[in-house]
Amino acid sequence: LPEGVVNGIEVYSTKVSCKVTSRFAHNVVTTRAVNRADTAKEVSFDVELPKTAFITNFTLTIDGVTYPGNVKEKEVAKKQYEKAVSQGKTAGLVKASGRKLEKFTVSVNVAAGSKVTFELTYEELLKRHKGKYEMYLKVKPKQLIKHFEVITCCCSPANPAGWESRVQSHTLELGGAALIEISIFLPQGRVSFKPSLDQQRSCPNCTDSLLDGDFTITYDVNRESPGNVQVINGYFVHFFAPQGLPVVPKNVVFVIDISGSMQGRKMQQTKDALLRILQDVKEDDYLNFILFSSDVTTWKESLVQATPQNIQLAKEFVKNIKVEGATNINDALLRGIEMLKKAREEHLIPERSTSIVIMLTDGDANTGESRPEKIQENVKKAIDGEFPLYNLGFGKYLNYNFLDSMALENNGFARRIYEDSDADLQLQGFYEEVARPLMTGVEVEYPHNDIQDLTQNTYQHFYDGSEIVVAGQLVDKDMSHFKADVKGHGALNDLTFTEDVDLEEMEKARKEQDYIFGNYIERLWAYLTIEQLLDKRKNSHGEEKENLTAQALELSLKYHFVTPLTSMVVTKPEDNDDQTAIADKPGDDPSASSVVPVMAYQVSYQPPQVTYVDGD
Amino acid sequence: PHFIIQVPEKDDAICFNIDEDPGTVLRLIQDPVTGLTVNGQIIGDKAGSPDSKARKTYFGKLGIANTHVSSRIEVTPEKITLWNGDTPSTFSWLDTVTLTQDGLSVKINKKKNMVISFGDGVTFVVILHEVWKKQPAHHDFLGFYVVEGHRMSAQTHGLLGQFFHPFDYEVFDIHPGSDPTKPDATMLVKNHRLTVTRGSQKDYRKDASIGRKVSCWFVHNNGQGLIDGDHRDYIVPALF
Repeated sequence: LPEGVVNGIEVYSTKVSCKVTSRFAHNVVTTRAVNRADTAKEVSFDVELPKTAFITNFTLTIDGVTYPGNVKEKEVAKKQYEKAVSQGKTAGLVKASGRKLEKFTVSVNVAAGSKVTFELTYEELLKRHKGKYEMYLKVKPKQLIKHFEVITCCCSPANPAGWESRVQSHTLELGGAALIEISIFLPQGRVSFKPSLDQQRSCPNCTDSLLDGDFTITYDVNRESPGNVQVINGYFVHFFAPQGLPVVPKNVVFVIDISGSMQGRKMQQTKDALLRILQDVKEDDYLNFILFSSDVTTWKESLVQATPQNIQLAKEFVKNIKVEGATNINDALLRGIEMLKKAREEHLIPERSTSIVIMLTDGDANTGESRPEKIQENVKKAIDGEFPLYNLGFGKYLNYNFLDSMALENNGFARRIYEDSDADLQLQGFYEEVARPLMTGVEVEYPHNDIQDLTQNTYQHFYDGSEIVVAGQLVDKDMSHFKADVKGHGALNDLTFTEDVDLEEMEKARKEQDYIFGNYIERLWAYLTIEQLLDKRKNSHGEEKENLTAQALELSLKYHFVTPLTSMVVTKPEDNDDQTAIADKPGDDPSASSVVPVMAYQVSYQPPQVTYVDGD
Repeated sequence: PHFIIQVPEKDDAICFNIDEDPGTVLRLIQDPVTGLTVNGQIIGDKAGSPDSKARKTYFGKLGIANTHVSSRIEVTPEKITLWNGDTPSTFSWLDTVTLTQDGLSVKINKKKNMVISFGDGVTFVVILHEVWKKQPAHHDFLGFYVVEGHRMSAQTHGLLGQFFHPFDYEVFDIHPGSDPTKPDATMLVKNHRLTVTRGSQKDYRKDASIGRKVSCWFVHNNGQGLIDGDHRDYIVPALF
């Protein structure tokens, strides 16, 4: 058998091609295989892609005939899917896989001597966390591959001021540096990973692959100015991330679940994380702990300044936390919110400071007010938009959608803490993301008459190391310039950053940059709009929900995105629809993979009649 | 650096140079009543000619402070740093940004200038002069203008500050000088009789590259006789 043939199947090429333009990543994974056996064989195609990505295309090409994927409304796709499932003859689907990834899997039977090509395309907006963007690929081929290649390219349109992106750093952890080529031709950075067959072998005569790793590229853009606006074909995107501003002092209430289920490692990890967080708290900050089980207890009656003495006392308090009782989320959150509001009213905290509630729980409310919708209502009413709520869901056994929804409607977000050896680091990592607010009450303003279909343009906080991204459309594509103001409150003063966008000059520069995808900004706008519509939809009801759903669905279909509202269907029309592959968005439930009907993911393929001569 | 003192009462201007070594910090304004001080640090050419007559010097760093509210602004051609107590905020000349806080407003106009106002009645403008990056001889440098100063007290002093108060001078005996295009004259000012030369300097507030010509009577020898004391009296050890 030729090298790289396993069970009759030779995967002779896999190419992963990633292109990042303006933080918007376009990824294409192409695998080509041939069945060298003398009977039909099953070929599998597995790709793990980020949860935040939207699949936009999948094609299956068998012996030169291409079967394209069609993005359809979920219900429409489901009908085809159910029919195929009922016949036991479907499907490809996507499952949640680990913390960051979803797994796309398709298997197809390939006739003897036939070739198959799989091509999956997905797109993602890379978000800046702690000062860097991260592009992540899981590399784990099942067998040796003659031509295996990962090529990534980070580029960005140069703007008239000529300062935009350049790749500043790389982190690669895979198979040894000798296999990786990095070339940087500013403003483009290119990384190529191309191991030979021998380099892939786990040992000199082995036929299995040693490639099993994370391919991570981290980079940041060269940012001389806090803002950058890019405009292409009437769509614009505005990136904003000021540097050099002092941190706004914060008042943090940690609302910690100490119910019985936290017993053991979870509580120990929580304590470890809190102790490390306490080391990083700045002296300007104020804090308090609210512990909840069946009852609610507080460390101090009101917020206290993070003086060295108080931090020492807080550490002692944290070390002595004991688990007990049930889970009273409602009363704990209301106590924390009231404490923050009172501190503001009574001027116990600095005038120029910002408040944050961070709740950690590992289960659903089961005492006091335990109806999630009522808790949400109470919390929303109590916070009244004054500060954000961040919910950390620890472990598997909780209603994450409730935490997510409650945080979103209070200008925060939820984060899942995976029950694992590094849970303490996950907790600390989350805190670091929100520990350095540089601006509060941020509002990005554009001239009303010139701009339409704006994505979210108000933010309660801008955190150091993150980035605000606003996209929209120009009413008049031929306008020559517009102005964008970003207003907010800093630690010491009120700030207004102004961007004067000269569209004629930008168009001139754009024409000189032939590497820019023409509709890149438009797709980025669509991605961001859909993402935000889906978030808003989580907390809407009735007609509003219907409208949001309709808008998100329309855009998902228009731009071919597989979102929670759509599915991608790959069919072979000539085979009487008995081959249906469905790609769905599995959502953020780690147990989802065992809930969805995963048993039906094999494509039944009737090999075509082929007359075929072989030398042997 | 060149100094231009406009005298609206006479619809005329007086100018002088201060030639000092690069690194020297000069006190431009000091007002003990409002707490405002402005100091400027001198930079030279890239080549650093040892011949002080051939050498050109500019302001490369300005320090503007209000000691009453412990706020400081340090401006260089590279960046702008605002200090409130010990807490800095840093901005680049590529920002267009407006900052407001109690009694202070700062507006940075991308790659052009910044306008600093202390309440009503005191406004300074700092101009960024950029030279061609590959220019062999010169650095980027700064211009400093007082556009409004009526809230400054009568005790204000400094190379510029001393001229915030009304002062009188007289120019007579205009006669040809060594340069036929620049007549000399005698100026009577602060009880000194000085030989001055008619010349011109430029006001770059409206346009940092071309500027507007301002005719003035040039006082030689580091403004000696025009300024109070000697120019070395205005040298201070540090920007703040």
